[in-house]
Amino acid sequence: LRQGQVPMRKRQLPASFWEEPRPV
Amino acid sequence: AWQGRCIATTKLRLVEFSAFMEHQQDPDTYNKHLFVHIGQSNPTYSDALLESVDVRQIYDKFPEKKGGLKELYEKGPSNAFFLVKFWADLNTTIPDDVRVFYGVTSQYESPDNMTITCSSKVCSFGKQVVEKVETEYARFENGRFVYRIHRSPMCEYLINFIHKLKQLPEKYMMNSVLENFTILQVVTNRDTQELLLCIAYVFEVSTSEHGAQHHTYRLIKD
Repeated sequence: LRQGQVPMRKRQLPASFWEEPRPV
Repeated sequence: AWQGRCIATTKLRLVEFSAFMEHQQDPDTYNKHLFVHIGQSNPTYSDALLESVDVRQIYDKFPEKKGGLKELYEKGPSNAFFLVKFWADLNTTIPDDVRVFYGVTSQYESPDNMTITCSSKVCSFGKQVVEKVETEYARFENGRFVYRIHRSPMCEYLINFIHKLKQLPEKYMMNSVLENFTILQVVTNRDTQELLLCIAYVFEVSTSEHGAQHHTYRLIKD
């Protein structure tokens, strides 16, 4: 990460953003 | 039912998108591996609406100067903006030799007969490193106008990027690299310059045994 850049994990994103979908 | 449930506005819908490598084993046999894939879907009113993400959360992942995501979003229409999180499938056993083709296929459809321009910007640390601009004309099929960009060759930058990514020994290392790798696709009506769709792509590596996965979000600004 560049200096001052907020990691994606610390941003306001939906929980699903970090959950890989299960195949249907 | 498409509205709010898939990558679509009343004017244009993304029907299919895939990035792949294909190996010609012999004159009659091809092996195809999909790195990422959005398949054809037919949402109904009983399907859930897409979740939303505040576009400001991802501004810095895409170009921020003139023509950047912020400027595009402010110009609108805001309902044409989407975010796709891909879990890319790098688990390929296809040998990398001269008989491998790297390509991207996408298909859109519309009730309107237009000429569309598709810009795809690959970004590293939010800065554009390469851009491909393609123009596509409509074909009338089954009562709607179809735009198909078929087997567009992947650029050298992306092919090299995939090679290097695959060489990393651990998935967390790949995800660390992918945190700063994004793609911005902007589809416009060539003749009116109206923005039809803007899709921001972000990536992780799939841990599934079942190939590439994705989540789609609407981009909003409260």
